[in-house]
Amino acid sequence: MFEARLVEGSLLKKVMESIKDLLNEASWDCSGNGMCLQAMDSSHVALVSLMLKSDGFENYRCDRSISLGINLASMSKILKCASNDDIITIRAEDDADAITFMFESPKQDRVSDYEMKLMNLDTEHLGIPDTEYACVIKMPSGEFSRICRDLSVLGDSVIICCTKDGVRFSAKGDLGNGNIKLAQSANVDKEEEAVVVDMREAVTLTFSLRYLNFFTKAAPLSSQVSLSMSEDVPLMVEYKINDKEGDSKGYVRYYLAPKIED
Amino acid sequence: MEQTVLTQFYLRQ
Repeated sequence: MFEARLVEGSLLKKVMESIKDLLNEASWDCSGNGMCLQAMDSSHVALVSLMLKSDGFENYRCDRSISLGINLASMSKILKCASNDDIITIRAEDDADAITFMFESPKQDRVSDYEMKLMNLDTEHLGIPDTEYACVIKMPSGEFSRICRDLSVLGDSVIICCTKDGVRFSAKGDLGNGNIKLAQSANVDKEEEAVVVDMREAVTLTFSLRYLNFFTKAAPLSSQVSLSMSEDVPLMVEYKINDKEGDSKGYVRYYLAPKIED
Repeated sequence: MEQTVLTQFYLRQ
């Protein structure tokens, strides 16, 4: 038996919005540690690695590890039937061919449940080694969304150049070119508004803006995003999943393969 | 520029 109850159900709705445009289907691997999902997009350019920690749920029961194969568009549609302030419970029997979602209103005067068929998925996992990245850039998630959106006007790719002076995002195309430079924040009252660069080595890499724009769908989960880069390895973009109190409930990480010279 | 894929960097498990 698997059962997980999340009082701040809107977090699960936001998690689904952050992955449904990138992935068609994926397995939720449920264990005593929590619910994990790792899947690549169909072209194998980007990967999502997502964790919802068991102690982030108000109730969490997982008698034995199970893998729930899910059509993510279907799950997203069902979660749209939950109100933003609903409590969401996910339930699946061992060896079941369906998963149940229960939505309770805060006053418990409206309870709905939806059963969804599970899929048999042949999932392919990638081993991602723990990496010491040459640069880790932390910035407001809204700022990163804006940069990716604005530079998409100019081209398909962004060059991210991280040096000790700050970070420069550049794009060029038929109509011209654009650059956005962010300096490290000197004094910031609010931590979530800071730009912080932790750099061991300067790095310049090129990435597809189309995929970065998919990743920014996770911005509602977190006020900050971190970009971790090293030469000639995929970019890692991480949004921490925090509840209203700011406690960590897990993360959404995206990996994106760089573009290289032909 | 050429788009690489993740399997050029990470091994399948």
